[in-house]
Amino acid sequence: AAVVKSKEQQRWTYIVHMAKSEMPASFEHHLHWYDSSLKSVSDSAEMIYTYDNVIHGFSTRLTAKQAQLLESQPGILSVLPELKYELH
Amino acid sequence: TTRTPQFLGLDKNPALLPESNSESDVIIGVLDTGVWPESKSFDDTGLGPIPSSWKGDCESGTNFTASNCNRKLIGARYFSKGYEGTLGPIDTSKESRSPRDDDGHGTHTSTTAAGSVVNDANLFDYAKGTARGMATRARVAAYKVCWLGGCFSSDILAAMEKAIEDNVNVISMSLGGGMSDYYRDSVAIGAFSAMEKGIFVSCSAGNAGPSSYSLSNQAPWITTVGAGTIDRDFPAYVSLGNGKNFSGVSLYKGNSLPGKLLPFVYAGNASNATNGNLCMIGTLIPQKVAGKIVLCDRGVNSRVQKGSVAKDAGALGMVLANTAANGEELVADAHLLPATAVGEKNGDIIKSYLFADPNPTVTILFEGTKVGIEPSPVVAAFSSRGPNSITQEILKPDVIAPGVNILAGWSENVGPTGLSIDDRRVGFNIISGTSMSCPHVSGLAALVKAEHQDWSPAAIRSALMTTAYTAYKNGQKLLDVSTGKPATPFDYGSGHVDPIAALDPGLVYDLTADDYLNFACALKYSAAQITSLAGRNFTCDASKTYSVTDLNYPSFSVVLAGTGSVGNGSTVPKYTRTVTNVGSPGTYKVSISSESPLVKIRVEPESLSFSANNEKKSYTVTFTTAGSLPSNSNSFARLEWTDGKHTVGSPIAFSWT
Repeated sequence: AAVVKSKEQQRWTYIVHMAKSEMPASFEHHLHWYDSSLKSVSDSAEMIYTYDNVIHGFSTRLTAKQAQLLESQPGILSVLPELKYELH
Repeated sequence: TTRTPQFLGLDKNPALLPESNSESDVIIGVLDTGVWPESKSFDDTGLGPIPSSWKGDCESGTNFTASNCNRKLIGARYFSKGYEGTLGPIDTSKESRSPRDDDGHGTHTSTTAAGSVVNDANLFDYAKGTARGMATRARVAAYKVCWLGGCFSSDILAAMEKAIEDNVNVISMSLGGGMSDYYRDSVAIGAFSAMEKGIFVSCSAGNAGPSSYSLSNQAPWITTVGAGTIDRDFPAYVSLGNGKNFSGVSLYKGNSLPGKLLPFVYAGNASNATNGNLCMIGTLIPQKVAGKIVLCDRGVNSRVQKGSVAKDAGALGMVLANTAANGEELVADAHLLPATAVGEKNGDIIKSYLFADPNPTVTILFEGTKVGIEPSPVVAAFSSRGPNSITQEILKPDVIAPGVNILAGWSENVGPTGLSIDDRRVGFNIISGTSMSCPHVSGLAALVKAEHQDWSPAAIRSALMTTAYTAYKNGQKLLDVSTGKPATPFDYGSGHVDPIAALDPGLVYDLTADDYLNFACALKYSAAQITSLAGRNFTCDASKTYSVTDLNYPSFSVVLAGTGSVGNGSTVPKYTRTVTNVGSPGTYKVSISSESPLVKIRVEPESLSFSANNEKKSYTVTFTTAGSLPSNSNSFARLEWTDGKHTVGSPIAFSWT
């Protein structure tokens, strides 16, 4: 049970793609919207990077369950797990 | 690099190259392991002020300050938050939390793309000559995204974001990972955004060859670069006790072997491990190896580590034998002990001698650097191969460029082998990989960009592809070192780059961001997937029929139904292509050469006349099958338009599925 619990609490990095055009009018700035979306699944998670040119979104560390929950929120396009690339 | 500028013809006809002022306005962003700013290749003598378009920065950190940048190395940033989030804080006793390159790879790639001219460059006297990047006057911006523990997608995406903001013109990425759909791949996503802003993105094809379907970075908005050899070698002969000699290669410099034959042992017979032949750490029995030359088989661990293992066990030297995976490809290394690498055939003969002779003996004779080696280029065995595993209708790689035994700048925080026990320090190192071919193309793209500042990334790539060559001067087809036989477009794409020809391609196949989004529609991407990829909304027209074959790509990959499949003996859809005249007015005529009588190729019209610059003309290609081949069969053809001065070539690959 402890192992299962520990696995459930394990955090991974995810890249969260946001549909900026779907930002509710109640938010003045998209960063506030990103933060609010993130806080809806985790009180403690912080944004690692925010992205404005290559995508609209941010990267953060979440549990798998939190990532799944975030992906179901309105305005979220995708929550992609971090990938490791290697030099050629 | 030394030799590759000559091999590519950059030393001839300087009048054909772009003016230095326009070249020095081009900024190449290199995402890699950072930069060693003290490299002579970053000398900024003679360069004018930093381009006014530049918005970047020179960030400080461990052993790196803003004063490390100059008018050549104009930017340096590092991206470690994703890496540190996963693996914990960087141990600054092991790697620099700054743009400083502790590995060497990033310095090698950035100096290859745009290093300044350095006289008398060499590695232990090997490959001696004047080193220079492909675009000697272009500016370099280094974005460190790769660390001891790897390169993380959140950091790569952040670096691409900054490179775009900083206003680079070319992005060079000698890294890859996996074969995800484009909308899940951070490199493809970042490259899309860069492309949309007019930035040319070149990426390495990967080193997973010679297996098929082994490519990385296959998105059509990326220029995917495979690797070939150049006409230079570093011979080091294996001389056996039976009087026979076998050619090999080496970059060893140090204490010589005794001038006599030494006892020779096969690593597999000097180990208790089942994989003892591979000379893995701790597997050689010192009592069976000490004072001898040991033969190790290539594979699994690094080539230089095998040498280190042999040395630690007391061996005096090493012969490194290729296996079937590498065939006859010889990659030279700056081993820590006298060592040479031999091909599979020679390796097998040497092993036969080892097993047959009760007292085998051997020595190694080092011959230095030889140039003028023919045939060259040959496709490197390690270079990843098509077909494209994500979208088979897009032929990849796009081109090959020099990627074997390339000398370029290096970090002085690490020895030439990269091993922690290697305490030698060098300003230049010789290494191999598609990592090395990619920045060649990045630098050449910078030259084309300098000459044609208004060209899109697709037009620049088209110029590099349609002018690439697929045959040697004697007319024989380029060879694949892994088979010794003629290579195919799945190995070299459109061929080996010819930069001088690329500066004046005659016609180009242009593409816009919307063309690629139509391509995404053809892939049946959902609206969310398209928005993830492009960072903006794009609506596929429900009334329109999209096809991946509609993409105005400079090469063709035609997928046909194999024996027993639906569609035998049929006509596959027409391929329409539009070419833009970027030369003088003229008439181009088409020619087709094909190795398959089973596919009839018809081009309409057969001639295209242009009366003005930037005039566009379309043509269609119809492929009619007269029969089929078994599934997984391939055949190849070539389509060329020529006006007598320019030849605009496109490879055609047929795959029966």
